[in-house]
Amino acid sequence: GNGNGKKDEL
Amino acid sequence: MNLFRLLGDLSHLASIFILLHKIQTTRSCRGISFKTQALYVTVFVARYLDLFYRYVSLYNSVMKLFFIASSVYILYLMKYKYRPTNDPSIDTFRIEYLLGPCVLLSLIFNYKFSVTEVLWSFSIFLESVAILPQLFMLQRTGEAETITTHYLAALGVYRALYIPNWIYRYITEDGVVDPIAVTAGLVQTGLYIDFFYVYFTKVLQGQKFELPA
Repeated sequence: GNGNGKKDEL
Repeated sequence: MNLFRLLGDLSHLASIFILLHKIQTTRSCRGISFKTQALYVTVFVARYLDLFYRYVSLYNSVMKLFFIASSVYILYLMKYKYRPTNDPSIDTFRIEYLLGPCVLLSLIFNYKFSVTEVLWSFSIFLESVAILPQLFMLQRTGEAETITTHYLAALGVYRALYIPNWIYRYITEDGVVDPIAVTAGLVQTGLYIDFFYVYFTKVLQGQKFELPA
């Protein structure tokens, strides 16, 4: 999982 | 980066160019909600503060700068250059009913209780409902210029394409999922369903965008 969110999206 | 996300981002870019084109060629911002545009500035500024401390890629940085700059420019056009064509009396959605709950939600649902993470969450929640003053205005006037509906359609397509992007990423990136972005994104896309129905059945058949009385 990715708890920090997809901060690579706009 | 996958095709869904790239096409989604390009659709988002296109929507802004369509909006600018509409304002410049008709020399008017009639039919455009200032409140929605102001909410988008808020969304972009709150989310893209990370330009100062997180580098993702050149593509990512350029897009972020473009979205901030173009949304501020649109506000300028509406507030100054084409001010007489902006009619606040039909832009009556109460945005405090959006801002309040979004602040509250971002304080509850965030990935870390820090200023930047809460602002990020806030921007995600606010983006999901930022189109409501615009849709409310459309509902109120019952019609829209065709170019304005193309703007809204491009914006809706951008949101819709992020959904297959997330599914694709879930599959290819080993179960990676962003519950905040996905939940808000589904809500946001849902808001366009009624609009899309009229857009596909009327505007794309060559008719004017008109809502039944």
